[in-house]
Amino acid sequence: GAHILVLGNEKGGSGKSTTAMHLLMALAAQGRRVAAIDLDSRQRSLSRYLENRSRFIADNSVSLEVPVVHTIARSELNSVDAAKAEEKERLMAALSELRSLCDVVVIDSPGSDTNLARLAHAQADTIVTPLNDSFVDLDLLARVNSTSYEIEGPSHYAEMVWEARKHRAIADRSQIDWIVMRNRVSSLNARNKARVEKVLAALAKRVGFRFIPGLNERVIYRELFLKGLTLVDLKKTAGLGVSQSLTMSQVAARNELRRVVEALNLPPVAE
Amino acid sequence: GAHILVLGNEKGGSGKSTTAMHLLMALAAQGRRVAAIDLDSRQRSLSRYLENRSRFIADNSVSLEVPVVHTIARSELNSVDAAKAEEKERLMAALSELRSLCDVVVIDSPGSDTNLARLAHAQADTIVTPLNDSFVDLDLLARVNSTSYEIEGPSHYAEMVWEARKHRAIADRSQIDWIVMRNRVSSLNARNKARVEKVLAALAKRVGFRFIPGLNERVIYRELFLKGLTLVDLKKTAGLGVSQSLTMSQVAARNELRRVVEALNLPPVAE
Ligand SMILES: Nc1ncnc2c1ncn2[C@@H]1O[C@H](COP(=O)(O)OP(=O)(O)OP(=O)(O)O)[C@@H](O)[C@H]1O
Ligand SMILES: Nc1ncnc2c1ncn2[C@@H]1O[C@H](COP(=O)(O)OP(=O)(O)OP(=O)(O)O)[C@@H](O)[C@H]1O
Ligand SMILES: [Mg+2]
Ligand SMILES: [Mg+2]
Repeated sequence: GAHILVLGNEKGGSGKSTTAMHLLMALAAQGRRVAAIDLDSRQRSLSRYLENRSRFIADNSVSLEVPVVHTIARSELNSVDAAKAEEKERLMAALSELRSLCDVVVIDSPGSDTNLARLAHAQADTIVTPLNDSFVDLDLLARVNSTSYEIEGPSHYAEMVWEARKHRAIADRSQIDWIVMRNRVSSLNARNKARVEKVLAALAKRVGFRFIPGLNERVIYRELFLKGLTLVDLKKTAGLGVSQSLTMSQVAARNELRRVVEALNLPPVAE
Repeated sequence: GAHILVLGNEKGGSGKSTTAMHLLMALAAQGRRVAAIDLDSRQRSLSRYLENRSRFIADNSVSLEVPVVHTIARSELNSVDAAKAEEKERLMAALSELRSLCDVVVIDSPGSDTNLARLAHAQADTIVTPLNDSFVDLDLLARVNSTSYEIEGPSHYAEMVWEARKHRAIADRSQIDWIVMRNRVSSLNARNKARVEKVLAALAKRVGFRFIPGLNERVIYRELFLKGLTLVDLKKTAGLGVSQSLTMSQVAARNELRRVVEALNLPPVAE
């Protein structure tokens, strides 16, 4: 069945939806059959990005792939337990439909601790956790000592992933590959960056993830949202009012994104 | 009673907790009696920032103000309606205690649409909404046309503030001052910035907020989190292992923060 890739981080604004969209399009460009599940039925950033893409394609009669996205509606039931059961049903229905049709299903989680996010984490083969270069973001993974920078203990989101791994081990004995990906990295702030990296290296061993350099802060990762495009599409959309003037930074961005895709270690593309 | 200042934006990671902490300390430095309410009982970024501050003060025997913070626990009740009632009780209890003791109560909301966030918005005299220079963030305020950049309609968060204003008008006929504050602004990306600004200017008129330049992306706004300090404290903490080597950027940051405080148009400081 499909490889399930979950974008997860209960810290808001770490870059889950942005990374989800860019991985989706990069994996599609490799020839994989991809689809998406959006667990944030209120913000719907990923669904909106793909709706914008469909509209752009229609308005410009251009032929570009638009992966299918299932938005999982949150339950409105008045009993918390009944609501959780209803949401589980909805997620599993979407998953069982897509698993047989795709090579990779990309699941975007909301920036908070929700029932749907927890269920999806337990279904993941790979969890990708984007993270700002910031001790504020790191606080969701671990408590850090302010003088020695030593790790004092795991925090909520690390515990949430641990729970998900426990569920998978019990359910089907399979492992979850957890990747922490730095995002919105700037070329400045060497000291703060070095400190964050040191903590991440220690935390990776202790909590069981691998971490990758990820994506720099680049306007190209967000300025195409309204058109539903990504830098992966830019060759095909030349002359459609999408500026080509960022070429140097685009090449760097392409390589950056390519390195993230390679770091996923997905099974080779089906023939 | 106290002026109620709510940091609100259901978009995650827009900078609510960072802005809450810096406004809290800047207002305290003006001689105002301040306190905080943290509505995010899971992430608790603001509460954690203040806990780190208390620990730093204790470990270094330095005398710095630590404003009181009430973290409002989310309800665990199994009925959604009963949970909402319990949360309302908790928030109103914290507010009534602090209103009589303070000049300003700063309330930090979570990055999602929650019952507590909605209740707090309806109690606000001022709502400050930080916003990244990004159409992804803007999508929570309004739907924007991808070719004309015209506003097609309000989105979830604009509607949420509208609801809060309606409640206040009915309850006590008072107005809510809504300020949208750009955050994490970079000096690059002139074209994307100009487009976002144009949409914000049009949206401000239509949806009823005023927008201010806000805060640039600066590592000083996040690298002091573990010590619980802000740039407002730096004179007092010289020689306590807190580097003074960012002086030029610090001066610019101080002025930036001061302009935000002035833009709040709060009543003059009590004698
Ligand atoms: N690498 C990047 N370069 C530039 N901007 C970025 C990058 N990654 C994310 N952004 C911007 O940062 C903001 C947050 O990103 P995004 O919405 O993808 O995060 P998220 O984790 O999905 O947030 P939420 O928790 O609200 O779902 C958005 O304005 C987005 O456009
Ligand atoms: N002006 C700024 N300069 C540099 N870094 C910033 C700035 N504002 C916020 N950040 C960083 O951006 C990230 C998000 O900020 P913050 O946690 O304050 O947002 P939030 O809106 O409270 O998020 P959430 O929705 O998760 O509550 C954090 O890593 C923070 O340190
Ligand atoms: Mg998102
Ligand atoms: Mg916050």
